[in-house]
Amino acid sequence: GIDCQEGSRMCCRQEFFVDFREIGWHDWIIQPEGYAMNFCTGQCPLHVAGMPGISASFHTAVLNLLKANTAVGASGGGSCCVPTARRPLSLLYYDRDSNIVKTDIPDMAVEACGCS
Amino acid sequence: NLQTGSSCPACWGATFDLESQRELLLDLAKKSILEKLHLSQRPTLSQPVSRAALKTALQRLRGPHRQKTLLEHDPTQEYEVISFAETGLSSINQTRLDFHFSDRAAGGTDVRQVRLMFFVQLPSNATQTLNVRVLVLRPYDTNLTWTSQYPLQVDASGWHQLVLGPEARAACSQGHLSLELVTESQAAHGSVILGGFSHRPFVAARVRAGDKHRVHRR
Repeated sequence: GIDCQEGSRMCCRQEFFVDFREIGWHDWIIQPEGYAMNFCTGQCPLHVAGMPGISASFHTAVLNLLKANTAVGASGGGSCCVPTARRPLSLLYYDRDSNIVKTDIPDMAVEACGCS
Repeated sequence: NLQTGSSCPACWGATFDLESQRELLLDLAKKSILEKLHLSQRPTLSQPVSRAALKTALQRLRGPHRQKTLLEHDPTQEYEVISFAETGLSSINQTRLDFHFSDRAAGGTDVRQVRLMFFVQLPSNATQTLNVRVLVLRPYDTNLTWTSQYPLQVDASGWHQLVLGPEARAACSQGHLSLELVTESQAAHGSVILGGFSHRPFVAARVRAGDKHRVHRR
């Protein structure tokens, strides 16, 4: 996978870190301090179409939804830039009754993107 | 984005301005986490929990036993010494490996564990049996003889490790460990990588600083 650099237009992984303190969630989420909600963006010209990709992911669902909405406006062909590797997000947090809960949410952090 | 008229972030030819979409992404993150935790909204704590209480709860989560073990086993007094093999005499299917430990690093200390790490390059679907022998000098004898032997079945290429017994630990604490690697055949012997910069066998000895290192106040 390729990490997005300044000015890169090719399909890449855009890093985006959500700091729980910034969104005021650090009081009920004990660990970690934030969530790497990386996402895939960029072009998939035909010559890279078909690079390995998987479709059963949260981002793909969103992308399909967006594609469906804008199918009319979409121009050009090729494949879409989607996650090809993901990892879970492990959370330690308080529930409503101040119990400590540990949960592993699968497929939450995108590790790599590809054209599929 | 339809409402804002700006281009879809994942569509063909789109460019994506991170900062202008920040609020949207933060909202998306919140929704996604709450949805996965099956929460309709973030929990609000009726009474905030102090850091000290949190620490106690987490320690309880780990369980009293773990805590005791940690107290007993004080890693600050332990360290690991690594020694790379010097390959000595070798015959068709045997090779001698010598490992040296400086007095300062291991001498007079309590060696807790000795692991031999070596790299094997096997043809696919091949397996191989080899023996690792620990060599010692017997009293009144100038030749090294083996005192214990570890048979090993290798079925994949890569690094393999073998934990050696008390004889090896004793030899390390005396500063010099000699091993002998014996394989079934010459061809099999070739698959064990003994030389080379990045695949040289080595020994990792976990050492506990002996009394000599501690200062006693009378």
